Amino acid sequence: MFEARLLKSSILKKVLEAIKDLLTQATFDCDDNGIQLQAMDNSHVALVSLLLRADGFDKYRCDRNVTMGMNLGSMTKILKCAGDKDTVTMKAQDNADTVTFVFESPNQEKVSDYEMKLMNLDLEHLGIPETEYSCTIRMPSAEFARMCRDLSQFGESIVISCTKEGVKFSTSGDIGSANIKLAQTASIDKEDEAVIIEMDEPVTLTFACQYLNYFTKATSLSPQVQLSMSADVPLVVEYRIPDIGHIRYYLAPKIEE
Amino acid sequence: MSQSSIRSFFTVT
Repeated sequence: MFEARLLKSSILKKVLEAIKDLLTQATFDCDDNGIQLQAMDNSHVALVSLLLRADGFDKYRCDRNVTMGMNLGSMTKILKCAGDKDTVTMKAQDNADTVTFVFESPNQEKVSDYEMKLMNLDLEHLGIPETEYSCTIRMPSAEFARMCRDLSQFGESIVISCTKEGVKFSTSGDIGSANIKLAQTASIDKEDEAVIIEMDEPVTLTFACQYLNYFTKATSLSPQVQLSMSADVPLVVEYRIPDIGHIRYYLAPKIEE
Repeated sequence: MSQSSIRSFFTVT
């Protein structure tokens, strides 16, 4: 028996919003520790890794490991039926071929349940090697989203260049070029609003705007985003979801032909 | 510039 209850369905709605542009279907692996999802997008350019820890749920029970292949379009339809203040409970029997979502309004006056067929997804599972990153940049997630959106107007790629002076985001295209430089916040009063740069070695890498924009769909999950970069390895864009886990996006850099 | 695949960076488990 698997049962996981969240007091706020909005977290699950936001998680789905954050992955549905990249993935059409995905496997949710549930065990004692919580729910994990790891999948590459169709073109194998990016990888999404989601963790929702068991202790972040209002109630969590997982007697045996459960693997649930879900169509994310169908799951989105179902979660649209939940009010933001509703609690949501996901339930599945061992070896079941369906999952049930139960939504309860705050005053318990409305209870709805939606049963969804599970899919047999034979997806390969990739191991993510431990990596020491040369640069990590933390900044307000809304600022990152704004920059990606602004720069996307000019070009298809964004060059991220991190040096001891700060971090620079650049792009160029038919109409011209654009650069945004961010320096580390001088005095940190509010951690959520700070830009914090840690650099061992300078790194410059180029990434596809479209994917960075997909990742920023996670903005509402976290006030801060962390970018981790090293030469010739995928960029990691991490949003920590308060009290429950994280969503990490890995993006392969563009390379000289 | 060409887009590399992410698959080659990870190991299949």
